[in-house]
Amino acid sequence: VVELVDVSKIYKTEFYEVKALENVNLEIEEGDFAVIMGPSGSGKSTLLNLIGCLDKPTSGKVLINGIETINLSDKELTELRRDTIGFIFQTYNLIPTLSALENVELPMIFKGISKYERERRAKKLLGIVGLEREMDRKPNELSGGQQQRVAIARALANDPKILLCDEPTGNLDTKSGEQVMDIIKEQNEERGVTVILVTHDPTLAKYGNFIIRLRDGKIEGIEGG
Amino acid sequence: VVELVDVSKIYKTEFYEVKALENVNLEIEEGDFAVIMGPSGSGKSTLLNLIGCLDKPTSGKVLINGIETINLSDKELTELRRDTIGFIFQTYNLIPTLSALENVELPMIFKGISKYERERRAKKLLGIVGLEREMDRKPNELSGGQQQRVAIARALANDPKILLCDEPTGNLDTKSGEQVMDIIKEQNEERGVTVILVTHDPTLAKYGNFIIRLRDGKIEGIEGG
Ligand SMILES: Nc1ncnc2c1ncn2[C@@H]1O[C@H](COP(=O)(O)OP(=O)(O)OP(=O)(O)O)[C@@H](O)[C@H]1O
Ligand SMILES: Nc1ncnc2c1ncn2[C@@H]1O[C@H](COP(=O)(O)OP(=O)(O)OP(=O)(O)O)[C@@H](O)[C@H]1O
Ligand SMILES: [Mg+2]
Ligand SMILES: [Mg+2]
Repeated sequence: VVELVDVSKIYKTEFYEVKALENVNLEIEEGDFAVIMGPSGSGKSTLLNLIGCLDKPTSGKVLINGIETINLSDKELTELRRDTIGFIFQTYNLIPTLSALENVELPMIFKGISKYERERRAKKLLGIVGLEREMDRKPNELSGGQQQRVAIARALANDPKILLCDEPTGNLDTKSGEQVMDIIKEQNEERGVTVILVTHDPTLAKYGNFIIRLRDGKIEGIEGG
Repeated sequence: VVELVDVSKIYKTEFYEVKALENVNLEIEEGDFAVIMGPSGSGKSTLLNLIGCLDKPTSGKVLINGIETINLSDKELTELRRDTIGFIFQTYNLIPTLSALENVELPMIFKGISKYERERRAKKLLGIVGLEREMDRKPNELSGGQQQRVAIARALANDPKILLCDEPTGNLDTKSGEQVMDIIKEQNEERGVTVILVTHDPTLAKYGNFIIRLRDGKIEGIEGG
């Protein structure tokens, strides 16, 4: 369902070039639970951004469901991201002027879902991550871990087929972190959602059916899968 | 050096009230290495913000070096923060328009340190956190963990006597995390810096000489110390 063929990503500025990813080849099947690990700066978020069609590779091909993303129009890319992909960002990217509830509703608005249904669903998702009582608060009125949990609820808003998670438990205590991993695991096992999860936390490796190790923009090794 | 007497913090809005901290009593001696742990939303960042004089308690007293912070003028508070306290924020709070080097220089500018000395010192600190080659990049050109390491270098810029760390390794891989903890431990052991460190990561507890456990805004227990 996700395929990377000889993908490289180079960030260029007038002063320097950064090889964030180099000749990455990767195949992730539908229903897989892939865990991506590697040192800080090794290219994990870049890899996830390419798979999530938030950025284009400098060279090589990214294919989602067999279609090369380079061939998709901006409109088609937007639909793909909206309907198929759920993204939990390393920096949450919540809208500061919207409440937790409204942040979770946002992806559903773009999908044309009714106000009544949006609120019902958003409340349910916030309840699942333990934030029902905080739903009317804005992000800056929430703790770091609470913001992270809103971001997780939002990623699930449109029932994604592919769930991309960038350090989803970085700001959570062990208990909340386990609750979040259970939610993600359930999506994978019960609903067949393909999960691609980036983490530094070695204890999360066990959730995946295979592990991809990145170092300096290259795949160092793949275990399982 | 840090004392909290019956401290409470209530966040009020027109719609609701949140008891973030309730009757917290705490004494931290000079040279201590205090580790604060607790679930997401338990009040850790709030506690650190009060100690760092970034916010005032709703009731109770915060004393730094025996002086009640409530009695300090804004000017005195600014000097205290600038000269005595180094703060590693949970969300880094880097200036997006400044390079990594300039972000680390910033606290030194307020202290009137010469350009030459500022640059020398900032480069040294970025070198210590392994970011010398990235010093001219802006925050959005750095990975999450790299941004976190810039925030750590910046907190050390003015040789603080008290180092407040809010999840300093949340976005770092094990190796980078250990390097950062070694830096912080060295500040404590070699330079007698008082360290107050908030973390979810139980493996960091061993660095401290005592552990404060928070739950729902109250101190649940104190071990060691
Ligand atoms: N916009 C950008 N411009 C320039 N360089 C960038 C940019 N974004 C990332 N980089 C660089 O690309 C490399 C990979 O970054 P990436 O964010 O993918 O790493 P990461 O593995 O997610 O790191 P972390 O674990 O710290 O989040 C890093 O060296 C980083 O400095
Ligand atoms: N500005 C604010 N307005 C209203 N409530 C707030 C505000 N900041 C924090 N809170 C609430 O106060 C409580 C404590 O927040 P705090 O950020 O101190 O928790 P924390 O222990 O640091 O959490 P985390 O581990 O998730 O970072 C939480 O319930 C949070 O929702
Ligand atoms: Mg990253
Ligand atoms: Mg916090």
